Amino acid sequence: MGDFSIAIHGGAGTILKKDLTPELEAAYTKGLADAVASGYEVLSKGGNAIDAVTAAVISLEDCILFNAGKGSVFTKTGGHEMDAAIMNGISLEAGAVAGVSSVKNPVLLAKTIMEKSEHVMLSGDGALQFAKQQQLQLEAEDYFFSQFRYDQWQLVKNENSAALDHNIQLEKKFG
Amino acid sequence: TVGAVACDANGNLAAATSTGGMTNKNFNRIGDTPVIGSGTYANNQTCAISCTGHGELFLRAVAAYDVSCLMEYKGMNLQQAMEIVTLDKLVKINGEGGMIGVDGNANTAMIFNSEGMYRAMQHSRGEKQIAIYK
Repeated sequence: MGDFSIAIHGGAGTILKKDLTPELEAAYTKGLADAVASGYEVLSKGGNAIDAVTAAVISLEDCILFNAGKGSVFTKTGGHEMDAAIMNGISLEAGAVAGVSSVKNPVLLAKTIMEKSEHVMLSGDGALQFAKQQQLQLEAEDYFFSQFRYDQWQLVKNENSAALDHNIQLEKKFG
Repeated sequence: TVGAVACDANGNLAAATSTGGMTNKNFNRIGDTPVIGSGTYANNQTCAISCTGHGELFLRAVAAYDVSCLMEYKGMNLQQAMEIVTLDKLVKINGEGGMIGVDGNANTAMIFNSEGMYRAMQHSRGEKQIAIYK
């Protein structure tokens, strides 16, 4: 059995230290620790890399702190449109989804597209239709809601530009 | 944007990325995440990469695949290739963000040009890291 490893990210940008309270920093650290542990557990039991990255990303999608799945940022119209992708280094097989709503774990939809469709990338309503056909778990709009993301959106919703989630300062308007 | 890259005990690589995109996005905007080669890429011959940051710039740079190309065609190691793409090529086009990567020997790298990147890694040799800032 050779060496194995996993790395994860939960977003990058202008993360202001003054906005990150000790409590919030502890929550983010726990979210990262849980995710890397999820993936590492798969690898340590002899599981494959695809299942490991899937487990880690599901953990991050389910954590409201990160901009994916639950806790996704708001669109101009006040909804959520999520994107995800997955790729297998053995075969170069890949699956991806763009602009999908209601799917609890978009990475699982990307994986299902890779494994069970003849396509690489599906988008929008068609992707949601495929998710339903494959019986992936769906959630109502309020599942994806977080007050923090809503407050961020309120600061920029009358602008004509979009903003990286870490670059919106609550006390300072973006743009 | 969240993501993961892994090298399993058989030396096989995988990458996955997921995002809600940009706040206030309009017109069904998508970024680099679902675009294979820009935000996500895996190839057992080189590396697995997942990106996070300003997606439009990662799209223009074809960032994830560029790391793989530097390893394949120029013989760079993972760290060198990721530094060139993240700290040089992306910076020159104002592409803020970063990426994580792993190669077939289970070496990992987490490189970013922004103030911070939420990140973590764990290796079977015992190394473990969780960090936010540089």
